[in-house]
Amino acid sequence: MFEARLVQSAILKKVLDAIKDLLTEATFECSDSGIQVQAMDNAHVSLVSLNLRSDGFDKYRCDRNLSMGMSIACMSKILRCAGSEDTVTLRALDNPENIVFIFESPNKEKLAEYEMKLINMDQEHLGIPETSYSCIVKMPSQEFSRICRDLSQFGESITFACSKEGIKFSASGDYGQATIKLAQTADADNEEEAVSVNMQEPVKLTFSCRYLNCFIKAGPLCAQVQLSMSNDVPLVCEYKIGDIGHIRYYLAPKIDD
Amino acid sequence: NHAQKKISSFFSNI
Repeated sequence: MFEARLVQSAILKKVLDAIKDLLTEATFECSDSGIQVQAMDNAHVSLVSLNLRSDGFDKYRCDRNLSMGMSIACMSKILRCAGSEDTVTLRALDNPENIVFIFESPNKEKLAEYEMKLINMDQEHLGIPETSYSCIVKMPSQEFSRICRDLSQFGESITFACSKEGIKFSASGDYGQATIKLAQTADADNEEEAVSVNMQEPVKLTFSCRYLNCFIKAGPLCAQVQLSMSNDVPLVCEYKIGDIGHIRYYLAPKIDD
Repeated sequence: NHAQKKISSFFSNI
């Protein structure tokens, strides 16, 4: 038996919003420690790693490890049926062909159940080594979203250049060039608004706007985003999910032809 | 011009 309950279904809705543009289907690995998803987009340019710890759920039971292949589009449709104040419970048997989503209204007067067929998936699992990065930048997620959206108008990719002074984002295209520089914030009174730059070595990397604009869909999950960068390796773009876990996006850089 | 690398070229299959 697998059962996981979250009082705030809104968290799960936001998680689905954060992956539905990148992934068509994904395997949810459920164990005693929680739920994990690792999946690449169809073009194998980016990778999503989602971790929801069992202790972050209001109720969690997983008698044996389960790998459940799910259609992200279908799951997203189901979660759109949850009221914003509803509680959500995920339930599956030990050898499941289906997973059930149960939504309960706060006054318990409405109970909705949606059963979704699981899918068999051949999945590739990638080993992601623990890495120490040359630059780690933390900034407001709204600001990062804004920068990605604004610069996407000027080119297909954005160059991230991080130095002691701060981080510079730039894009260029047929119409000209756009640059946005962010300096580390001086006072850290408001943690949510802070920009922090931890630099060991300067980095300069170029990334596709298309993928960055998918990652920023996770913005509503967390006030801050963390960007981890080293030259010539994938960007890690991480959003915390409350006290329950995190979503990490890995994006392969573009290289000079 | 930039060429897009694949994410799988950075990580090993397990």
